[in-house]
Amino acid sequence: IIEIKNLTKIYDTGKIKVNALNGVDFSIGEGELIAIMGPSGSGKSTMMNVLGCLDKPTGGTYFLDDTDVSTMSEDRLADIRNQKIGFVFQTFNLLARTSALKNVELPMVYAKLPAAEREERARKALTAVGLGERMYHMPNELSGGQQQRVAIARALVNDPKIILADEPTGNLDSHSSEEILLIFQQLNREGKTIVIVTHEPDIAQHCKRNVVFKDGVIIADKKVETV
Amino acid sequence: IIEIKNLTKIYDTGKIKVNALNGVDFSIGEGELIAIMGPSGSGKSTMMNVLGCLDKPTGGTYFLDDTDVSTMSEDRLADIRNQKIGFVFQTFNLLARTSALKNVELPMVYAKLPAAEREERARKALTAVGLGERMYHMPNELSGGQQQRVAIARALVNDPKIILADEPTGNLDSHSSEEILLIFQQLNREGKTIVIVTHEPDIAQHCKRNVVFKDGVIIADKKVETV
Ligand SMILES: Nc1ncnc2c1ncn2[C@@H]1O[C@H](COP(=O)(O)OP(=O)(O)OP(=O)(O)O)[C@@H](O)[C@H]1O
Ligand SMILES: Nc1ncnc2c1ncn2[C@@H]1O[C@H](COP(=O)(O)OP(=O)(O)OP(=O)(O)O)[C@@H](O)[C@H]1O
Ligand SMILES: [Mg+2]
Ligand SMILES: [Mg+2]
Repeated sequence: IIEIKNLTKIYDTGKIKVNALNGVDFSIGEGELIAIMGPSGSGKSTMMNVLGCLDKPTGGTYFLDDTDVSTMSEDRLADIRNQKIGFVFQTFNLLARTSALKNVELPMVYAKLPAAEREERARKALTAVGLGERMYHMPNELSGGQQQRVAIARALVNDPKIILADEPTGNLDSHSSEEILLIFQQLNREGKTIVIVTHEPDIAQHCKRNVVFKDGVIIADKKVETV
Repeated sequence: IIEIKNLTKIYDTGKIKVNALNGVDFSIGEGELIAIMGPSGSGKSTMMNVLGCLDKPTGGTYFLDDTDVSTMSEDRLADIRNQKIGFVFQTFNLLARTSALKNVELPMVYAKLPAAEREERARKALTAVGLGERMYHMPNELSGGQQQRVAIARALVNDPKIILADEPTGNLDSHSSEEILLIFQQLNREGKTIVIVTHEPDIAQHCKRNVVFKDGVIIADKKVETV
C-alpha cells in the first residue's frame, strides 16, 4: 500500500544544507509490522514524516494506495493524516494547555465525531495505555513516559489503517514498553499496517521485518526469523 | 555529599493530588556513579528535580554538602544550579530560537565567562557528543537524538561537580548511547558524582550502584557486581 522510489529529502536553509534522505526505495504491504532502526541522524524521522504526509520529499515518488501523494490536494492530505494514518511523534507534540483526555480527543474533533463518543473512545484509549488515573492531567503534570503514552493513545483513537510510531517507547521502562508492543501486535493482527522506529532490539525482534537506515539510505531490509 | 531523608513530594492542584514521592531515604557520596530505574510514573524525574534544586519537596530533608537546601536563598540555589549541578532534562528543554551552539553556551553566560572562552568550550562539548557538524542548527533542525545530545553537552559545559541526567539516551541508538556512557564514565573517573535515570539495563550495569523506584519510594539499592 506504500511505494517509495528514489526518495530524496534535502533541508536547505541557505545557511545549512543537509541531505537527510539520499535515494530511498521502500515498499510496504498491507498488514506489515516493520521496525526501522539506525543511528541518530540517519534519516528515520524524516522518512516517517514523508510517510505520514507531514513533509514533502525533495525528489522521488511516494504512492499511497496507488495514488501519487504529490498530486493530492491539501484537503485530501489533511484527511489522510486524520483518518488513514496515526502518527506517534518522537517528541510527543501534545497541546500544552489541554488535558490528556482532550489531547486524545483531538483527532476525533477533526473527524467530527459527536462529543459523547469522543470522550468514551479517548477514555478507552488512555486506559489501554495505563493512564486511566491521569486523564485530567495537563502534559506538564505527567511523567515523560506518561506523555509518551498519551501521544500513543492519540495516534490510535481514530482507528487508522496505518500506524507510524517514531520511537514510541524511548521513555518507557521495560514493562510499559512490553504493554505498548502488545497493543501494536494486537492491532497488527487486526489488519493494521504498522511501522515503528525503535532503538530497542527487543522491539525489533517482535516485528516481522527490520529495515536499517544509515546516512539517509536503507542499508538492510530483512524478514525477522521467528525462532 | 547528598543526604535525603524521608522526602515526600505531593502535587496538589486542588483538582488532582498525586503523591509523587512517599518518604525517600537516599544518600550519595562524592564520586558515585548511580543508575536510577523504575516504572514510568514511579517518581524518578521528581526525585531528580528535587536533587537538582529545581523543585522543593513537600516534606523531609535534603542536605547538599552538609547544608540544608531548604534554608538556602534563591540566589544561592541559582548558583548551585548553574555551577555545581549539570542537569540533563528528560525532555531536553532547549531554547527553540537558539542554535545548538548558543544553547550550550547558555550556562556559561550565567557564569559570566568571556565570549571567546564560551564559544570554545561549547564547540568542544558539542564535538565530544558527535555534533561538530550541527552547531548552527536550531533545535527543530536536529533529529531527536541530536537534540538530546545538545542537552547533554549543555549540562557538562560548566564542568559541574554533580551531573544529574534524566534518561539521557532514551532517543539514542546503541552506538551513540555507548559514546554517552563513555563520557559519563570518564567524568566519573575524574571525580564527578553522576546520577543517571535510565530504562536501559546496559547502562545500569555500567554504573557502580543501582537504585530502583516504585510508587514514589526506593525498593532496591544495590552495588553493581563487577564480573
Ligand atoms: N506537576 C505535576 N502535577 C501532578 N502530578 C504530577 C506532576 N508531575 C508529575 N506528576 C505525577 O507524579 C508521578 C511521578 O512523576 P515522575 O515524572 O517523577 O515519574 P518518572 O518516574 O520520571 O516517570 P517516567 O519514567 O515516565 O519519566 C507521575 O504519576 C505523574 O503523573
Ligand atoms: N529541519 C531541518 N533542517 C536541517 N536539517 C535537519 C532538519 N531536520 C533534520 N535535519 C537533519 O537531517 C538528518 C536526519 O534527521 P532525522 O530526524 O531524520 O534523524 P533520525 O534518524 O530520526 O535521528 P534520531 O534517531 O536521532 O531521532 C539529521 O542529521 C538532522 O540534523
Ligand atoms: Mg528521529
Ligand atoms: Mg521521568
